[in-house]
Formats: sequence, C-alpha cells, structure tokens
Amino acid sequence: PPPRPVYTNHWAVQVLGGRAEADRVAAAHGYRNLGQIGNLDDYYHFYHSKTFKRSTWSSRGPHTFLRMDPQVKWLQQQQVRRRVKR
Amino acid sequence: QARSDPQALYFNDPIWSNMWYMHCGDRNSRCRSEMNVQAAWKRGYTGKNVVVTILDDGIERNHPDLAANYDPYASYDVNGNDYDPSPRYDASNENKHGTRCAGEVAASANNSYCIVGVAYNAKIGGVRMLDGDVTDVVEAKSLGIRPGYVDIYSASWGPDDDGKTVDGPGRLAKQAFEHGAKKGRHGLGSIFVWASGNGGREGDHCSCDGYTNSIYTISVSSTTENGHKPWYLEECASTLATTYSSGAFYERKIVTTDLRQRCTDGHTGTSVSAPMAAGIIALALEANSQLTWRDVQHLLVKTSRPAHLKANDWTVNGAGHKVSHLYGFGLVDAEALVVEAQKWTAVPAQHVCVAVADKRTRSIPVVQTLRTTALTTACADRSDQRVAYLEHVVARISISHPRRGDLQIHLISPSGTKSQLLAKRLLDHSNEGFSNWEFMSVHCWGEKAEGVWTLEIQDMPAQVRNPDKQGKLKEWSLVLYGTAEHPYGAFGSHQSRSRMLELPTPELQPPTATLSLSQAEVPEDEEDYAGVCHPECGDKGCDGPGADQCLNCVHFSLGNSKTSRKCVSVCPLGYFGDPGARRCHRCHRGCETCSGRSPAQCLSCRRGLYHHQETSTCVALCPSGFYADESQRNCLKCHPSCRKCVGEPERCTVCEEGFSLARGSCIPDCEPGTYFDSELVRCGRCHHACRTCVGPSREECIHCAPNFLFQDWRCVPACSEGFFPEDTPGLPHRVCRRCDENCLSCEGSSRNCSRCKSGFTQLGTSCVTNHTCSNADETFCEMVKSNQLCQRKLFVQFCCRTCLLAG
Repeated sequence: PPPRPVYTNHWAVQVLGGRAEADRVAAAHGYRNLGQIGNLDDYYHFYHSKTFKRSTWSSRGPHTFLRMDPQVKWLQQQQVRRRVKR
Repeated sequence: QARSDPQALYFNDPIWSNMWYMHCGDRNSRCRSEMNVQAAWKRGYTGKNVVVTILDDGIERNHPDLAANYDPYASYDVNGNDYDPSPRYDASNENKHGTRCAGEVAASANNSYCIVGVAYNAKIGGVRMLDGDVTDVVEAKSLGIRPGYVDIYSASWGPDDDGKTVDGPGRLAKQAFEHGAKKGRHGLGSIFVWASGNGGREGDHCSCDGYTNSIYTISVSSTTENGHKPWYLEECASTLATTYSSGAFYERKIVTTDLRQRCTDGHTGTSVSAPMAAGIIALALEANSQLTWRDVQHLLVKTSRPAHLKANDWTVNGAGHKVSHLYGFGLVDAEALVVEAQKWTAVPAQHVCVAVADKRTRSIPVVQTLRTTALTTACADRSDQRVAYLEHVVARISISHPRRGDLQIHLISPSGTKSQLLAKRLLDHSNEGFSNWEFMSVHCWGEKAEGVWTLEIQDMPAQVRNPDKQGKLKEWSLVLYGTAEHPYGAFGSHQSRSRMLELPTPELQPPTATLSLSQAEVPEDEEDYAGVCHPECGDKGCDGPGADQCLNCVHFSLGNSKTSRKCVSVCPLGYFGDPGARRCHRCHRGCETCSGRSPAQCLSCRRGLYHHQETSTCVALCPSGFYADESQRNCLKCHPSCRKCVGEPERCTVCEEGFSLARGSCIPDCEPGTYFDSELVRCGRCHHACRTCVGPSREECIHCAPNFLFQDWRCVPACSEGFFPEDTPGLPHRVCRRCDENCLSCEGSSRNCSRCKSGFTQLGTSCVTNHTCSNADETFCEMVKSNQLCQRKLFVQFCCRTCLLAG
C-alpha cells in the first residue's frame, strides 16, 4: 500500500487583502500567521500550536472552520514530504 | 578534445591537485575529457558578481574556505525560521551535505585551505530546509528566497530514489518555480539547478521525479572519472547535461569542504553534479549577466558534448544535437559556455502550444504496444502560441494500471527522435497509476514541432498478473514549448560564430610561431630534396622526410649536435620547452616535468620522489608540516596545528608549539582559565570559579580557582552544611567531604562532629539518637569507663549512657 500521509500543524492559506487581513483571519481561528510564503503573493503560512504536531489523520476541530471563512480562497494542511539527499 | 596544457594554473590550496576533475587536460590523468573550467578561468571568468545559494541542510558559514565568499543575503534558515543557516551539529555529522555542496561552488582560492571552488569568486549562500519536516510550504519558501538577489539555486535532493515513488513539487513549490522563472533576476528568470536521481541500482527512472522533470530546472547527471555510467545513475529524457562525480568503487570521489572546518575526499553521487554545474553556469552569468533562464539552457544544449562518455543510446536528434537518456547533451564545457555566453543574444520569447488534448479512454493491451498518433501544426494559426522550433516537450498523461512498474512509455517526434518518457521499474508495485503526470523530454530540442507525434505505451508484466485487470490510458495531452523563429536567428550572430567553434579558432590553438606551409607554398629553389617535410619542420624546410632532417623546427628541437637532433611538438618527460630558443632543455635530475633547469622549478617528480609544491622541488621525504600523498606523489600540508602528520592533513603525530595531541588531532593548549572550544576551534574563558575547565559553565571545572572548594563536581566558595573542607594531595584546592551521617558540621575529619542534626545528641565526636542511648552491658560499661575507653567510637556505641554520663 502507498505510504500514509503525515499531517503537520502547519497550513498554507490563500487570503486576499494583504498581510493585515491574513493576520486577522489567522487570529480569528486560533492560528499564528508566520508570514507570506516566499515570493507567492496572497499565500500565507499559518501555524496552530494547539493541534497535533504530526498525525496520520488530517486535523479535526473548530480550527478547521478556517476553511469556511469567506476571505480564504484556498488552504491546505501541510503534509510531510519525504526528501532524500543525493 | 583533451589538450595537454603546460600552463596549468597553480593554487596553494592543499587539495587543488586532488581535484582530478579539474585536471583532465593533464597528460597522466584518467579522465580523458575536460570540463574546461581552468580554460574559462584563464579567460577571466571566476564567478564575480554572481550569487549562488544551496538549498540543503545548512551551510557552515564560518568554514575557513567558505567564509570569504559567504553571502548572508542569499541565506536563510527555513527550518528554524531565522537568518542563520548554520547546520545542526551532531555526533554523526548528519548535516554535512549543504556545506560539501557549497564548497564545490565557491570555496576560496589561494587561501592554503582545502580546495578551489568552480566559481571561486562567486557569492555563496545556504538555505537550511532539509533538517526538519519538508512540506510544500518549506519548499516554496526555499525556492523563493530573494529572487531579485539570488541568481542560481542549487538543489541536490529530491523524492525517494527507491524505484517505486512518483512525487514532485506541490502546488506552492510549482508556483515558486514559475514565479522565479518569470520574475526572478529582475525578469531574466532564476536559474534552478537540480541533481538527477540516485536510484540507478533500484532501477529508478528520473521521469518519476517532478523536480528534474520540470522545464524550469536544469537536471544534471553524472559520469565517473573514466566516463563510465555510475552505479547510482538514473536514465530519463529530462536530463540536460552532465558533470564528473564519483561512481565506481575503484574510481576517485570528489574533494570539497566538510563540516567542522575540515576537508573531505568523499563527496559522491549526483549531489556533486548540481553544485558543479551551478558553479559553471555562474561563470557564464559573469560573462553575460543578461542571460535568461532559457538562454542558459540553450547554451548548455549547444556547448555540452558526448566527449568520451560511454552510453549505448547516443543519438543525433533532428537539429543535429547528440543526446542520451543517461547524459543529456553530454559533458559540460565551461570554456565553450563562457565564449558563447559573451556574444549571446537572448532567444526569442517562449511560446507554449497545447498541441494534443486526447480524452479518449483506451485499454493498454498486455505485452503489445498501444500506439496513438497526432498530427499537429504546433499552433501555427495562433501567432502568440506558434512553436516552430522546440525546446521542452511535455506529455501530460493519466493512466490507471494495476502495477505501475510494468509500464513503458515512448514519445516519437516528427523528426523521428524517440524519447523514453518512462522505463519499467521492477520495484514499483503501486496500483495508483499516473494522474496528469507531466513527463518531460529535452531530446527534441531545436527540432521542428510541426508534424506527426506518436505516443507508445507498453505493458510488460514483470510478474504474473490477473489478466482481467488491464491498464487504461484515460487521457493525455502534448504541450510543446519553444520559439516561433529560429532561436539563433536564421543566420544571426551566433550562427556564423557558432559554426566557427566547429573549426579550431586561432585563439583556441596553442600559438605557433610559424604556420606549417601547405605543399603549394614550398619555395621553388629547394633543389636537393623536393619531397614533403615532416610537419614539425619549420620554414627553412628540410633535407628529408624525417623529424631529424629538419633545418629548423616549428616547436622545439630535442637533442644536440653530438646525439643527433630532431624536431618535436612537445618536449618529452625530463625536459622543458624553451619557447624563445625553441629547444628542449633537461630538467634537474629527479624532476619528471619542470619549468626550468633549477631544482626549484620541478612541476612533477620521478617515481620514488614527492613533489613539494611550496618550493617546487622533488624530495625523498616530505619536510616537517607536510605529509606524503601516495596517490598524487606530492607533499601536502598538514593541518596548521600539526608539526607532523601521516596520510591526511588532520592525522597528526606531532603538534605545533602551543598544541597537544588528542585522538590524532592537535588541540590548542589553552591558557589557564580557558578551554578549547571544538565548535569554534578557539580557546573560550572558564567560569570564574574554575582555574582550569572543559567548558564555560560552573559545572565544567577541572580545578577550582583560588579560594574555591570542590563539592559535587562544582567549585564553591564554601562547603555546604554537612560537609567539611579537606586538603587533597595533588589538587591545588581543597575538597568538601561529607561529614558522618546525622552530623551537621564537622572539622578535619568526617568523624569529628561538632554539631549534630536535630533529634541527635553529640556524644564526644559522634551523634547518637536521643532515645536509643543505652548500655549493652552494665559491667562491661563500668570497665569501659574505668579504662577511659569512651573516647573510642566502638565503645561509645555499646555504652552510650555510661559514656554520656561520664561526659
């Protein structure tokens, strides 16, 4: 069987309206906004300290209502990607 | 291709001569084809003003060979979310990879330390991103570090090379690639260099690696010193070019900077090739900083060549480029790259044409071949999408299949070039198939795009399978990338000049004082011998066909009038050429090659002698501070702290003044009150309570400072309650010893109690519990009292009450 995904307590979230709006959305749902993801405009790195750091199940709980926030265009709970040094 | 180059550059970096992949032009080197990096340096290109960053597990920014070129602006710690990309140190040195890769690119030159980087004047940074959970966010952040400042991102990692994984960049990382290509370097496009896979032994195929498959990355492969296929190498159609690396147990590996300020000769795998290519590309960017990301790929396609790289699938594509699934367009050529880069004009805009979009589902018959063809005009009717000359070709394919490893896919271009998009992978038992997986090929580069394209899919079961379960091609599309007009212009500046490259241009050939005269120009009045002279004869002609019958020489004359003289192109071993007199002179005895007569002008030595580079002499025994390197037959410098070492710079046998030997290394004798910090390789100050120590804290004292005492492994100003200070022979300070049980304070000896704990009564120098003070035997105790034996502890235990009353 293919390896099971490992979910982390980090999210990638697309929020329009700039950094301030992203901070507001993050705070509203209990996340911390760690800032824009590299050079990708409107994409932010959210972190939630009260959920599992690593889990084979995607996250459950009120914090997942973030998905329904109208300001949030897209979001993805981050999975650990196995990378090897060559 | 390989030219012996007597004017090879010399650097005082001790491991310079071990960088065999930089000396393939030398006569005795086993690597027969050159990457021509030295030649590029001689043209003045060393990576100045170019910024390279290594995406990996960190970079030792204070490494003596990296510190000078280290660039904090090209660095970040994504794992730790701060600006210090220093690796995490542990016993296994697990995070050495990034520092090793960085050294290949930009290790300083002529600093008497370790090696010389390919682009030794480039700026080098590091992004620590592998030492923690690698997620799509981590990758996207790393690929997007200061795209306006960093020129080249080098990555020597990827999905598992286990022969059964199909993985690549996530949505964010893909966007980071596209953003970098479109907006990086102020619109010229970031250069992403990626190491091809290392899963050769597992039968892996690098088309299943989404990073090397991306059109935005330059996927670099490896070849061994002898030009053989390394055991780890994977094949695929997206590999663009190749550099040297390790690869066979008997062939040499790569030398580079190592963790803890050291130097290693054990860097291996395709990890080597990405930084090496990144360094060479940096030279090209110095030659022409306006090169776009596509220009760089065009330049690599144009200048890389098969040389002597051994592969059974070298083919010539429709545009005349030789290409292989192992090595792409072949071994990189740094000199040709910089020469072309100087005069390069940007290729026309990239056009993208979705030439085929076929959503018909079809079964894939077992053992036979499913062949589907498509005729395309390559968007000829759309001026903004028309592709006349190809660059990358991507087949986006969705297949369901019970056992993915049984599949094999080929794509045949209108010119007949057959790209193997997927090979069988025996370890891939997955039933997940492919979902819109983008197989990319560079093999059709430069070909015409219009015509019939054929996709061939074969299902070749490696094991018995349920015959009812067949694979299905659900949909596929063909995306053509390229230009509407010829990338080099019909007969544009490159074309005329590029053709010159095929011909030896004057400056590439060693300057000859006299051009050899063609037959027609032999002067008429030559009566005695009218035949053809030996090619080495000069303009005065000859009196016979032999090299010893010339009247003067083009290059050098060897021998003297007594021993018969002849013309030679290169002076033999043991001689050096005097260009002025055009004569070969003998080297000093012991020298194999030299630059002059004196003993201090030797370049290499005869068997049994070692070449001492500092003094250019040949010696039987290497002097103090040097060791004999048997493979190179030269004297290499010991580590600065060693007076004598054996076999390796760090294997010391005798230390320099102020250092002492510890486990084969020389550790500085730190002044009293300081200790040797192995992390920072310097002496650190002890805690003020320590006279000598092994670290900065109070718990790491060896001896206490004056007026401090040693108690429970710490130096304290005074002993705690229940302890008493005692002088200990051999120690410069007193030690706090514990008093007897139940005693709060004692002096001079643990038994000489002066104050008992509560609930205990002092009885002489002992402490006895109040309720247990009784006599064992009255008669006996009277005798003890009368003989004044209450001083003795033993008798006190038996006659407690008597002795207590006796005072």
